[in-house]
Amino acid sequence: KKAFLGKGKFLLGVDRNGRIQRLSHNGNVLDVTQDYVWYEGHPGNNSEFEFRASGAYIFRPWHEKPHVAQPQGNPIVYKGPLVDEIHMNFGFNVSQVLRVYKDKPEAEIEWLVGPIPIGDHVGKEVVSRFNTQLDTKKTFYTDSNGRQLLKRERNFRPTWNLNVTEPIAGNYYPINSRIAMNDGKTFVTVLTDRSQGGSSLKDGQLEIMIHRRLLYDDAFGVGEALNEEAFGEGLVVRGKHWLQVSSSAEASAKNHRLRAQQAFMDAQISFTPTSLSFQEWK
Amino acid sequence: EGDVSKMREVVAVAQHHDAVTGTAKQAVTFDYQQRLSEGIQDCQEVIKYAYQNLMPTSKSSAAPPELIFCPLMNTTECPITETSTQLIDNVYNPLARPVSKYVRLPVTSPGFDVIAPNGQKIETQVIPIPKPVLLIPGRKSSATYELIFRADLPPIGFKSFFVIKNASVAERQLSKPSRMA
Repeated sequence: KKAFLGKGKFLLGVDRNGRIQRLSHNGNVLDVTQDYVWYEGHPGNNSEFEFRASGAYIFRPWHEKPHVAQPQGNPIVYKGPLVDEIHMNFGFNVSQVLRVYKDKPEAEIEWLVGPIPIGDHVGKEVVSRFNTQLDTKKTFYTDSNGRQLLKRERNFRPTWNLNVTEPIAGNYYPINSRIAMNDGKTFVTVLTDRSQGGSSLKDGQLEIMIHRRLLYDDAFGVGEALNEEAFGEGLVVRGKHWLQVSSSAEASAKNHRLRAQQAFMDAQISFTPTSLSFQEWK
Repeated sequence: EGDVSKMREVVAVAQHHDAVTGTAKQAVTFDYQQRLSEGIQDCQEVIKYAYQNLMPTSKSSAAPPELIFCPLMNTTECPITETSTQLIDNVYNPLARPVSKYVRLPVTSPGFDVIAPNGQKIETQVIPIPKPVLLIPGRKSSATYELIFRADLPPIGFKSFFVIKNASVAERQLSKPSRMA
Protein backbone atom coordinates (compact mmCIF):
# COMPACT_ATOMS: atom_id res chain seq x y z
CA LYS A 1 0.00 0.00 0.00
CA LYS A 2 2.92 2.32 0.54
CA ALA A 3 4.66 1.65 -2.75
CA PHE A 4 2.82 3.98 -5.06
CA LEU A 5 3.29 7.24 -6.92
CA GLY A 6 0.72 9.98 -7.33
CA LYS A 7 -1.80 11.80 -5.22
CA GLY A 8 -4.81 12.51 -7.38
CA LYS A 9 -7.05 10.30 -9.48
CA PHE A 10 -4.08 8.58 -11.09
CA LEU A 11 -2.05 6.24 -8.91
CA LEU A 12 0.81 4.00 -9.87
CA GLY A 13 1.80 0.96 -7.83
CA VAL A 14 5.35 -0.33 -8.16
CA ASP A 15 7.21 -3.48 -7.15
CA ARG A 16 10.32 -3.60 -4.97
CA ASN A 17 12.50 -2.99 -8.03
CA GLY A 18 10.62 0.24 -8.70
CA ARG A 19 8.94 -1.10 -11.81
CA ILE A 20 5.29 -0.53 -12.68
CA GLN A 21 3.04 -3.19 -11.21
CA ARG A 22 -0.45 -1.72 -11.17
CA LEU A 23 -2.09 1.54 -12.06
CA SER A 24 -5.39 3.10 -11.18
CA HIS A 25 -7.19 5.94 -12.93
CA ASN A 26 -10.58 7.12 -11.70
CA GLY A 27 -10.94 3.79 -9.95
CA ASN A 28 -10.09 1.67 -13.03
CA VAL A 29 -7.37 -0.70 -11.94
CA LEU A 30 -5.00 -2.33 -14.39
CA ASP A 31 -2.23 -4.79 -13.65
CA VAL A 32 0.62 -3.79 -15.92
CA THR A 33 4.35 -4.40 -15.97
CA GLN A 34 7.03 -2.78 -18.06
CA ASP A 35 10.50 -3.90 -18.98
CA TYR A 36 13.27 -3.20 -21.44
CA VAL A 37 14.31 -5.91 -23.86
CA TRP A 38 16.65 -6.03 -26.80
CA TYR A 39 16.76 -7.99 -30.01
CA GLU A 40 19.95 -9.10 -31.71
CA GLY A 41 20.18 -7.48 -35.12
CA HIS A 42 20.49 -9.96 -37.97
CA PRO A 43 24.01 -9.73 -39.46
CA GLY A 44 22.73 -11.07 -42.79
CA ASN A 45 24.76 -11.91 -45.83
CA ASN A 46 22.98 -9.38 -48.04
CA SER A 47 22.06 -11.78 -50.78
CA GLU A 48 18.92 -10.67 -52.50
CA PHE A 49 15.79 -11.25 -50.37
CA GLU A 50 17.43 -13.74 -48.02
CA PHE A 51 19.48 -13.11 -44.91
CA ARG A 52 19.61 -9.38 -45.32
CA ALA A 53 21.09 -7.55 -42.38
CA SER A 54 19.01 -5.52 -39.98
CA GLY A 55 19.88 -1.92 -40.72
CA ALA A 56 18.66 1.56 -41.46
CA TYR A 57 15.87 0.46 -43.81
CA ILE A 58 14.72 -2.75 -42.19
CA PHE A 59 14.25 -4.17 -38.72
CA ARG A 60 15.18 -7.81 -38.73
CA PRO A 61 15.89 -9.49 -35.40
CA TRP A 62 18.14 -12.50 -35.54
CA HIS A 63 16.09 -14.42 -32.97
CA GLU A 64 12.45 -14.10 -32.04
CA LYS A 65 13.10 -14.11 -28.31
CA PRO A 66 14.61 -10.89 -27.01
CA HIS A 67 17.02 -10.49 -24.10
CA VAL A 68 15.73 -8.75 -20.98
CA ALA A 69 17.66 -5.84 -19.42
CA GLN A 70 17.65 -6.66 -15.71
CA PRO A 71 17.07 -4.02 -13.01
CA GLN A 72 20.30 -2.96 -11.31
CA GLY A 73 20.92 -1.36 -7.94
CA ASN A 74 18.34 0.05 -5.62
CA PRO A 75 15.83 2.50 -7.14
CA ILE A 76 15.60 5.95 -5.57
CA VAL A 77 12.19 7.43 -4.81
CA TYR A 78 11.47 11.16 -4.62
CA LYS A 79 8.09 12.40 -3.47
CA GLY A 80 6.92 15.97 -3.30
CA PRO A 81 3.99 18.34 -3.73
CA LEU A 82 4.17 18.44 -7.56
CA VAL A 83 5.58 15.13 -8.70
CA ASP A 84 6.53 11.69 -7.42
CA GLU A 85 9.27 9.87 -9.27
CA ILE A 86 11.51 6.82 -9.15
CA HIS A 87 14.98 6.79 -10.68
CA MET A 88 16.14 3.32 -11.66
CA ASN A 89 18.84 1.65 -13.69
CA PHE A 90 18.81 -1.46 -15.81
CA GLY A 91 21.63 -3.44 -17.32
CA PHE A 92 22.78 -2.69 -20.80
CA ASN A 93 23.08 1.09 -20.29
CA VAL A 94 19.35 1.58 -19.86
CA SER A 95 17.88 3.82 -17.17
CA GLN A 96 14.55 5.48 -16.60
CA VAL A 97 12.63 7.90 -14.46
CA LEU A 98 9.07 6.85 -13.74
CA ARG A 99 6.96 9.81 -12.65
CA VAL A 100 3.42 10.87 -11.89
CA TYR A 101 2.64 14.59 -11.83
CA LYS A 102 -0.08 15.87 -9.59
CA ASP A 103 -3.40 16.09 -11.48
CA LYS A 104 -2.06 14.49 -14.66
CA PRO A 105 -3.96 11.37 -15.82
CA GLU A 106 -0.92 9.37 -16.86
CA ALA A 107 2.44 7.91 -15.97
CA GLU A 108 5.44 9.55 -17.60
CA ILE A 109 8.37 7.29 -18.39
CA GLU A 110 11.57 9.13 -19.28
CA TRP A 111 13.99 6.60 -20.72
CA LEU A 112 17.68 6.95 -21.44
CA VAL A 113 19.51 4.33 -23.50
CA GLY A 114 23.08 4.09 -24.63
CA PRO A 115 25.76 3.88 -25.63
CA ILE A 116 24.62 0.43 -26.72
CA PRO A 117 27.56 -1.91 -26.10
CA ILE A 118 28.81 -3.77 -29.16
CA GLY A 119 31.90 -5.41 -27.71
CA ASP A 120 30.38 -8.78 -28.61
CA HIS A 121 30.12 -7.66 -32.27
CA VAL A 122 26.34 -8.04 -32.19
CA GLY A 123 24.02 -5.22 -33.25
CA LYS A 124 21.20 -4.52 -30.84
CA GLU A 125 17.71 -3.03 -30.98
CA VAL A 126 16.25 -1.91 -27.65
CA VAL A 127 12.54 -2.01 -26.92
CA SER A 128 10.32 -0.79 -24.07
CA ARG A 129 7.59 -3.38 -23.48
CA PHE A 130 4.33 -3.13 -21.54
CA ASN A 131 2.53 -6.28 -20.40
CA THR A 132 -1.08 -6.64 -19.26
CA GLN A 133 -3.62 -9.46 -19.04
CA LEU A 134 -6.03 -7.78 -21.46
CA ASP A 135 -7.60 -10.11 -24.02
CA THR A 136 -6.99 -7.91 -27.04
CA LYS A 137 -7.75 -10.59 -29.64
CA LYS A 138 -4.65 -9.97 -31.79
CA THR A 139 -5.71 -6.36 -32.31
CA PHE A 140 -3.92 -3.08 -31.60
CA TYR A 141 -3.85 0.42 -33.04
CA THR A 142 -1.13 2.75 -34.34
CA ASP A 143 -1.33 6.18 -35.95
CA SER A 144 1.07 5.43 -38.77
CA ASN A 145 -0.29 8.12 -41.03
CA GLY A 146 -0.24 10.79 -38.35
CA ARG A 147 -3.97 11.41 -38.55
CA GLN A 148 -6.01 8.58 -37.11
CA LEU A 149 -5.52 5.39 -35.18
CA LEU A 150 -5.50 2.52 -37.65
CA LYS A 151 -6.56 -0.97 -36.59
CA ARG A 152 -3.77 -3.55 -36.81
CA GLU A 153 -4.24 -7.27 -36.49
CA ARG A 154 -1.35 -9.55 -35.71
CA ASN A 155 -0.31 -11.81 -38.61
CA PHE A 156 -2.98 -10.36 -40.86
CA ARG A 157 -3.41 -7.81 -43.64
CA PRO A 158 -6.88 -6.67 -44.70
CA THR A 159 -6.18 -6.66 -48.45
CA TRP A 160 -4.02 -9.71 -49.12
CA ASN A 161 -3.17 -13.10 -47.71
CA LEU A 162 -0.14 -12.66 -45.51
CA ASN A 163 2.53 -15.35 -45.39
CA VAL A 164 4.26 -14.69 -42.08
CA THR A 165 7.94 -15.47 -42.44
CA GLU A 166 9.24 -13.00 -39.85
CA PRO A 167 6.89 -12.96 -36.84
CA ILE A 168 8.52 -9.98 -35.12
CA ALA A 169 9.39 -7.61 -37.94
CA GLY A 170 6.31 -8.64 -39.92
CA ASN A 171 4.08 -7.29 -37.17
CA TYR A 172 5.92 -4.02 -36.52
CA TYR A 173 4.23 -0.79 -37.58
CA PRO A 174 5.31 2.84 -37.56
CA ILE A 175 4.08 4.99 -34.68
CA ASN A 176 3.87 8.74 -35.03
CA SER A 177 2.38 9.65 -31.68
CA ARG A 178 0.70 6.65 -30.04
CA ILE A 179 0.02 2.92 -29.92
CA ALA A 180 -3.08 1.56 -28.21
CA MET A 181 -5.00 -1.61 -27.31
CA ASN A 182 -8.20 -2.52 -25.51
CA ASP A 183 -10.36 -5.44 -24.48
CA GLY A 184 -13.61 -3.52 -24.81
CA LYS A 185 -13.58 -2.53 -21.14
CA THR A 186 -10.09 -1.21 -20.50
CA PHE A 187 -8.33 1.07 -22.96
CA VAL A 188 -4.55 1.40 -22.78
CA THR A 189 -2.52 3.92 -24.78
CA VAL A 190 1.21 4.63 -24.86
CA LEU A 191 2.13 7.98 -26.39
CA THR A 192 5.57 8.72 -27.82
CA ASP A 193 7.49 11.98 -28.11
CA ARG A 194 8.81 11.10 -31.59
CA SER A 195 8.14 8.69 -34.42
CA GLN A 196 9.10 5.15 -33.45
CA GLY A 197 8.19 1.58 -34.37
CA GLY A 198 6.07 -0.78 -32.34
CA SER A 199 3.83 -3.78 -32.14
CA SER A 200 1.69 -6.03 -30.00
CA LEU A 201 3.29 -9.44 -30.35
CA LYS A 202 1.07 -11.03 -27.72
CA ASP A 203 -2.42 -10.19 -26.54
CA GLY A 204 -2.27 -7.52 -23.85
CA GLN A 205 1.25 -6.48 -24.78
CA LEU A 206 2.62 -3.34 -26.42
CA GLU A 207 6.22 -2.75 -27.39
CA ILE A 208 8.01 0.28 -28.77
CA MET A 209 11.52 0.36 -30.19
CA ILE A 210 13.56 3.16 -28.66
CA HIS A 211 17.15 2.75 -29.86
CA ARG A 212 19.11 0.72 -32.41
CA ARG A 213 22.80 0.18 -33.03
CA LEU A 214 23.63 -2.14 -35.88
CA LEU A 215 26.88 -3.23 -37.41
CA TYR A 216 26.02 -4.15 -41.00
CA ASP A 217 24.64 -2.29 -43.99
CA ASP A 218 21.25 -3.70 -44.99
CA ALA A 219 22.05 -3.36 -48.71
CA PHE A 220 19.01 -1.24 -49.48
CA GLY A 221 21.16 1.60 -50.74
CA VAL A 222 22.40 3.60 -47.78
CA GLY A 223 25.79 1.88 -47.90
CA GLU A 224 26.46 2.31 -44.18
CA ALA A 225 25.63 0.41 -41.03
CA LEU A 226 23.27 2.15 -38.61
CA ASN A 227 26.05 2.70 -36.11
CA GLU A 228 26.03 6.36 -35.17
CA GLU A 229 28.70 7.64 -32.83
CA ALA A 230 29.39 10.79 -30.87
CA PHE A 231 32.36 11.52 -28.65
CA GLY A 232 33.88 8.21 -29.71
CA GLU A 233 30.95 6.16 -28.41
CA GLY A 234 27.55 5.01 -29.59
CA LEU A 235 24.75 7.54 -29.27
CA VAL A 236 22.85 8.08 -26.05
CA VAL A 237 19.15 8.71 -26.63
CA ARG A 238 16.64 10.10 -24.17
CA GLY A 239 12.90 10.45 -24.53
CA LYS A 240 9.49 10.05 -22.98
CA HIS A 241 6.51 7.76 -23.15
CA TRP A 242 3.17 8.48 -21.51
CA LEU A 243 1.07 5.54 -20.33
CA GLN A 244 -2.67 6.09 -20.02
CA VAL A 245 -5.59 3.85 -19.06
CA SER A 246 -9.31 4.62 -19.43
CA SER A 247 -12.57 2.74 -19.04
CA SER A 248 -14.22 3.83 -22.29
CA ALA A 249 -13.25 4.61 -25.85
CA GLU A 250 -14.51 8.16 -25.40
CA ALA A 251 -12.49 8.85 -22.27
CA SER A 252 -9.44 7.25 -23.83
CA ALA A 253 -9.75 9.35 -26.99
CA LYS A 254 -10.09 12.52 -24.97
CA ASN A 255 -7.02 11.74 -22.89
CA HIS A 256 -4.70 10.65 -25.63
CA ARG A 257 -5.71 13.26 -28.18
CA LEU A 258 -5.15 16.12 -25.76
CA ARG A 259 -1.85 14.64 -24.58
CA ALA A 260 -0.62 14.08 -28.12
CA GLN A 261 -1.39 17.69 -29.02
CA GLN A 262 0.55 18.92 -26.04
CA ALA A 263 3.48 16.64 -26.82
CA PHE A 264 3.56 17.79 -30.44
CA MET A 265 3.09 21.50 -29.72
CA ASP A 266 4.69 21.71 -26.31
CA ALA A 267 5.04 25.01 -24.51
CA GLN A 268 8.19 26.89 -25.55
CA ILE A 269 10.56 28.08 -22.85
CA SER A 270 12.93 31.05 -23.07
CA PHE A 271 14.72 33.18 -20.54
CA THR A 272 15.41 36.85 -19.92
CA PRO A 273 18.21 37.93 -17.58
CA THR A 274 17.18 40.77 -15.31
CA SER A 275 18.55 42.79 -12.43
CA LEU A 276 15.17 44.36 -11.75
CA SER A 277 13.15 43.48 -8.68
CA PHE A 278 9.87 41.67 -9.27
CA GLN A 279 7.90 44.86 -8.68
CA GLU A 280 10.08 46.88 -11.06
CA TRP A 281 9.94 44.18 -13.68
CA LYS A 282 6.20 43.79 -13.33
CA GLU B 1 16.79 39.52 -39.14
CA GLY B 2 14.54 36.77 -38.03
CA ASP B 3 12.60 34.99 -40.70
CA VAL B 4 10.57 31.80 -40.73
CA SER B 5 11.33 31.20 -44.42
CA LYS B 6 14.55 29.38 -43.69
CA MET B 7 12.76 26.86 -41.48
CA ARG B 8 10.01 26.48 -44.06
CA GLU B 9 12.58 25.61 -46.71
CA VAL B 10 14.48 23.26 -44.41
CA VAL B 11 11.35 21.36 -43.44
CA ALA B 12 10.58 20.99 -47.14
CA VAL B 13 14.04 19.49 -47.71
CA ALA B 14 13.60 17.22 -44.71
CA GLN B 15 10.45 15.69 -46.18
CA HIS B 16 12.66 13.48 -48.28
CA HIS B 17 12.08 9.91 -47.09
CA ASP B 18 15.71 9.61 -46.01
CA ALA B 19 15.24 12.45 -43.52
CA VAL B 20 11.85 11.23 -42.30
CA THR B 21 12.92 7.65 -41.65
CA GLY B 22 16.60 8.04 -40.84
CA THR B 23 17.94 6.14 -43.85
CA ALA B 24 20.36 8.84 -45.01
CA LYS B 25 24.11 8.45 -44.94
CA GLN B 26 25.63 9.90 -41.79
CA ALA B 27 27.10 12.92 -43.56
CA VAL B 28 23.69 13.74 -45.05
CA THR B 29 22.10 13.38 -41.62
CA PHE B 30 24.61 15.90 -40.25
CA ASP B 31 23.61 18.25 -43.07
CA TYR B 32 19.91 17.88 -42.23
CA GLN B 33 20.76 18.63 -38.60
CA GLN B 34 22.73 21.74 -39.48
CA ARG B 35 19.97 23.07 -41.75
CA LEU B 36 17.30 22.45 -39.11
CA SER B 37 19.44 24.09 -36.44
CA GLU B 38 19.86 27.20 -38.60
CA GLY B 39 16.13 27.27 -39.31
CA ILE B 40 15.31 27.01 -35.62
CA GLN B 41 17.73 29.84 -34.82
CA ASP B 42 16.01 32.11 -37.35
CA CYS B 43 12.62 31.28 -35.85
CA GLN B 44 13.95 32.11 -32.41
CA GLU B 45 14.82 35.58 -33.71
CA VAL B 46 11.18 36.04 -34.70
CA ILE B 47 10.06 35.00 -31.23
CA LYS B 48 12.60 37.40 -29.70
CA TYR B 49 11.10 40.34 -31.59
CA ALA B 50 7.61 39.37 -30.45
CA TYR B 51 8.65 39.18 -26.81
CA GLN B 52 10.72 42.35 -26.98
CA ASN B 53 7.68 44.29 -28.16
CA LEU B 54 5.82 43.15 -25.07
CA MET B 55 8.52 43.39 -22.42
CA PRO B 56 9.71 46.39 -20.42
CA THR B 57 13.12 47.91 -21.06
CA SER B 58 15.60 48.01 -18.19
CA LYS B 59 16.36 51.20 -16.21
CA SER B 60 19.93 51.44 -17.40
CA SER B 61 19.33 50.88 -21.06
CA ALA B 62 16.74 51.69 -23.65
CA ALA B 63 17.57 48.43 -25.39
CA PRO B 64 14.89 45.75 -25.24
CA PRO B 65 15.59 42.86 -22.89
CA GLU B 66 17.63 39.92 -24.09
CA LEU B 67 15.94 36.62 -24.82
CA ILE B 68 17.85 33.37 -24.42
CA PHE B 69 16.90 29.87 -25.55
CA CYS B 70 18.36 26.64 -24.20
CA PRO B 71 18.46 24.12 -27.04
CA LEU B 72 20.24 21.54 -24.87
CA MET B 73 17.38 21.05 -22.43
CA ASN B 74 17.20 17.48 -23.77
CA THR B 75 20.33 16.81 -21.71
CA THR B 76 19.05 18.93 -18.82
CA GLU B 77 21.55 21.64 -19.65
CA CYS B 78 20.94 25.40 -19.67
CA PRO B 79 23.75 27.88 -18.94
CA ILE B 80 21.48 30.74 -17.86
CA THR B 81 19.50 28.79 -15.26
CA GLU B 82 22.74 27.30 -13.93
CA THR B 83 24.50 30.62 -13.41
CA SER B 84 21.79 33.18 -12.63
CA THR B 85 20.53 34.17 -9.21
CA GLN B 86 17.45 35.69 -10.80
CA LEU B 87 15.87 35.53 -14.22
CA ILE B 88 12.57 35.60 -16.03
CA ASP B 89 11.26 32.35 -17.48
CA ASN B 90 8.90 32.96 -20.40
CA VAL B 91 6.59 30.06 -21.22
CA TYR B 92 4.61 30.26 -24.46
CA ASN B 93 1.66 27.97 -25.19
CA PRO B 94 1.10 27.51 -28.96
CA LEU B 95 -2.16 25.56 -28.48
CA ALA B 96 -5.57 27.19 -28.78
CA ARG B 97 -6.65 26.01 -25.34
CA PRO B 98 -5.30 26.51 -21.83
CA VAL B 99 -2.65 23.99 -20.77
CA SER B 100 -0.74 23.18 -17.62
CA LYS B 101 2.93 22.45 -18.09
CA TYR B 102 5.35 21.30 -15.45
CA VAL B 103 8.49 23.33 -16.14
CA ARG B 104 11.81 21.72 -15.18
CA LEU B 105 14.85 24.01 -15.01
CA PRO B 106 18.43 22.72 -14.55
CA VAL B 107 20.02 24.35 -11.47
CA THR B 108 23.16 23.78 -9.43
CA SER B 109 21.48 23.82 -6.03
CA PRO B 110 18.00 23.99 -4.52
CA GLY B 111 16.67 27.25 -3.10
CA PHE B 112 14.63 29.31 -5.58
CA ASP B 113 11.37 31.22 -5.35
CA VAL B 114 9.16 31.27 -8.43
CA ILE B 115 6.75 34.21 -8.65
CA ALA B 116 3.79 34.11 -11.05
CA PRO B 117 2.77 37.22 -13.03
CA ASN B 118 0.12 38.00 -10.40
CA GLY B 119 2.82 38.35 -7.75
CA GLN B 120 2.00 35.09 -5.95
CA LYS B 121 4.78 32.68 -5.08
CA ILE B 122 3.93 29.34 -6.60
CA GLU B 123 4.70 25.87 -5.33
CA THR B 124 8.09 24.48 -6.29
CA GLN B 125 9.96 21.22 -5.93
CA VAL B 126 13.60 20.32 -6.52
CA ILE B 127 14.78 16.84 -7.45
CA PRO B 128 18.35 15.65 -8.18
CA ILE B 129 19.15 14.89 -11.82
CA PRO B 130 19.62 11.11 -12.31
CA LYS B 131 23.24 10.05 -12.52
CA PRO B 132 22.98 8.54 -16.05
CA VAL B 133 21.91 11.98 -17.32
CA LEU B 134 24.92 13.64 -15.65
CA LEU B 135 27.15 11.13 -17.46
CA ILE B 136 25.79 11.71 -20.98
CA PRO B 137 28.88 12.05 -23.21
CA GLY B 138 29.40 15.65 -24.27
CA ARG B 139 27.18 17.14 -21.57
CA LYS B 140 28.84 20.33 -20.33
CA SER B 141 26.76 21.40 -17.39
CA SER B 142 27.19 22.03 -13.71
CA ALA B 143 23.49 21.47 -13.04
CA THR B 144 22.80 18.59 -10.66
CA TYR B 145 19.19 19.43 -9.76
CA GLU B 146 15.96 20.33 -11.49
CA LEU B 147 13.69 23.10 -10.22
CA ILE B 148 10.09 22.13 -10.98
CA PHE B 149 6.99 24.31 -11.03
CA ARG B 150 3.62 24.23 -12.70
CA ALA B 151 2.82 26.85 -15.33
CA ASP B 152 -0.89 27.32 -16.07
CA LEU B 153 -0.87 28.94 -19.49
CA PRO B 154 -3.48 30.81 -21.54
CA PRO B 155 -4.39 29.73 -25.10
CA ILE B 156 -1.92 30.93 -27.74
CA GLY B 157 -0.26 33.12 -25.15
CA PHE B 158 2.50 33.25 -22.62
CA LYS B 159 3.26 33.88 -18.98
CA SER B 160 6.53 35.09 -17.53
CA PHE B 161 7.67 33.68 -14.21
CA PHE B 162 10.15 35.51 -12.00
CA VAL B 163 12.72 33.03 -10.66
CA ILE B 164 14.94 34.27 -7.83
CA LYS B 165 17.48 32.60 -5.56
CA ASN B 166 16.30 32.18 -1.98
CA ALA B 167 18.55 29.82 -0.02
CA SER B 168 16.17 29.79 2.92
CA VAL B 169 13.68 27.60 1.01
CA ALA B 170 16.29 25.08 -0.15
CA GLU B 171 15.70 22.58 2.63
CA ARG B 172 11.93 22.68 2.24
CA GLN B 173 11.74 22.36 -1.55
CA LEU B 174 14.33 19.60 -1.98
CA SER B 175 12.72 16.16 -2.20
CA LYS B 176 14.50 13.68 0.03
CA PRO B 177 15.55 10.37 -1.51
CA SER B 178 14.29 7.10 -0.15
CA ARG B 179 15.25 3.61 -1.22
CA MET B 180 12.70 1.07 -2.43
CA ALA B 181 14.06 -1.88 -0.52
